[in-house]
Formats: sequence, C-alpha cells, structure tokens
Amino acid sequence: HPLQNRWALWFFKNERSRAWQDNLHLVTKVDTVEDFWAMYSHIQLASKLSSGCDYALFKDGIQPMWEDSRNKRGGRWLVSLAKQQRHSELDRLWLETLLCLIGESFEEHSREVCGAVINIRAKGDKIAVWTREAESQAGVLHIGRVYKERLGLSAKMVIGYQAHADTATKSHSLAKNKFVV
Amino acid sequence: GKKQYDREFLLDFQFMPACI
Repeated sequence: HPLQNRWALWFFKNERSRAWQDNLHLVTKVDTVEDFWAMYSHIQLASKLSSGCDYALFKDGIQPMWEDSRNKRGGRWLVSLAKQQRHSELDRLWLETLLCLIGESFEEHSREVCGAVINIRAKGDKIAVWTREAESQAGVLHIGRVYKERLGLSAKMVIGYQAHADTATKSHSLAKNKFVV
Repeated sequence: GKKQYDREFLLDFQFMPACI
C-alpha cells in the first residue's frame, strides 16, 4: 500500500560537545503503509527517549530544520504538553500526528505539510507539525483545525502557529502566535 | 490518484505480519 510521499525519520540526540547538525541522524525512509509500521514497531516509543532527544518525520528531501529552503518561509502548529502527559498521552498524540502525515489527512493542503517533530524535554514535551508557507492562511488554518480535531484536544485548549522566522529571531517562549485554533 | 488513508485503515496494518 504505497504512500503518497516517501517519508524520512530523523533522530536527534543532544550531545553538547558536538554541533547541532552532527547530533541529527537519518534513521530510515518509508514509502508504504507496511514499511511505516515496520519502522514504528522497531523504534523506541517517544515516551521512553531521554530528555533532549527528538524524532522528526519529514517528506523525503526536506531536512528537519528551519534553514531548509522548503521550511524557511513556513512555521509550525505547536502542541506543548504538561510534564505528566508524557506517561498518559504523549505516545498517542505522536502516533496520531504520524498517521495524519502519512495518510495525507489535510486534503489538498497536505501538500503544504513538510513534516512533524517531537521534542522530549524535562520541562515539558512538544509536538509540532511544520508547514512550508506561513503566509498561506487558508491552508495553515485548515491544517490546524483538522490536526486539533484528530488529536482529540478539547475546544478549550488553544494551539498556536508560529512562523519559523519569528522563532529563529526571538527566544522560543517569546515567538508570537500568527494563528490559533 | 492521490493516496489518502484514514486512521482506521492505517491502524488495521499495525499488527499485521509482513507478507513474505
């Protein structure tokens, strides 16, 4: 069962003695439903990773960094989790995110999706879906609404979209939301 | 055509043994 896109899984392990890019490793690429599950069942659950690690699943050819030409004008829908959600919800939310990507769940706006990243951090884990053009409001909002519904987030919980250009020039906590759903 | 798969379809494959 071929996927619409080939996807690359990346793993980041924070070793401070090395440059950021040297800590980023390409794990494997998948382009069928069957290969996706083979990969998923072979790797550690996100909740079992140590703090400072990331997984990223990106379309083949796009590097999981905002500097990539297909990311730099884009941004991300960011889901910030409370510490206790690592044990209760993190793996479910990340798997749901992956299924949204490989299943092309955002209709014609799936073309706008670049990938997704999960950051495992002691102060609170984060999951984000990256899209390629922060100015394409209709597409970004459609993706955000579908994504929020697929994650099963309550209407009261607001998630925000931040342009990478803003995230890159300000500290993460100060980057403002361009859109919210 | 465009290959879209809903979550239930994808989940059906999770524990399926690989065909040899």
